[in-house]
Amino acid sequence: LEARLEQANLLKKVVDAIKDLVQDCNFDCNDSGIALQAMDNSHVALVSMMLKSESFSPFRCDRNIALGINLTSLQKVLRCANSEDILTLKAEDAPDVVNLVFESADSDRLSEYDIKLMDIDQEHLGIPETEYAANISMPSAEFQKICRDLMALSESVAIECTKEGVKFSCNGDIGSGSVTLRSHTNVDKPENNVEIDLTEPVALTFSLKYLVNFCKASGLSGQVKLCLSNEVPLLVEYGLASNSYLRFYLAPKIGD
Amino acid sequence: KSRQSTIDRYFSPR
Repeated sequence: LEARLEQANLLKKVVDAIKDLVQDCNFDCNDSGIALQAMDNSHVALVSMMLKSESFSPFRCDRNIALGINLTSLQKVLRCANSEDILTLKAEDAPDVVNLVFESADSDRLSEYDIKLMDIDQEHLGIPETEYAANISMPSAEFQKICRDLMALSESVAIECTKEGVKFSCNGDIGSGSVTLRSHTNVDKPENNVEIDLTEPVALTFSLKYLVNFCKASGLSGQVKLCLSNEVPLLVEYGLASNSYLRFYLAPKIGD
Repeated sequence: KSRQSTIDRYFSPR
């Protein structure tokens, strides 16, 4: 494997966003790119990252390899990069280590680190292709604020999507609260758009603790996409350049 | 009262 990423910061942000959810992960490398799939310990949430080969320049992967990496170790090394550094990831066949080289774009500094790999026996889940009943795009900062605000009142949030809009509501010991968003187009700042694409009304309840955790990815993308269908996990997607993405799936809360 | 379901209830091992 040899993969050069223009922005070391991108991988750093991804790792920062997922490392409280999952600890040891396989980075599956093949000629289409670098993928990661992992559930949290309680099997409530699933992280799925895809960095397509087009996100790297150049990208070369001659044989499929799984790089088992502890994310705390990876985070430590990625913190050694300067924010504008270029990152090259390298691994040999049947590797013991993954090699990270940081290059400064405007100086001649070159730093190099090896991280020891681990054998991770990870269960891989098949995620079915789903036509969701509701697809919502909104500013990622807005979604983060809603989740944080409602978590002050309750452990759970009900997300209801109708043709009127999308309503986030909660009920707790001190009282209740709700935030409703309607479709909204801002021509000057498309990042502020709220788009709701609904084929049938949806109502589901989710744990706010996990949603707040997912929102650590807000720095990766100005917009977040929420996809919901009744009785299936919520998909929270942060789109990255070149069709790469960071996705989180969250199992709903269900009636007893 | 509601309880938390898990992901493996919806997505099966590949």
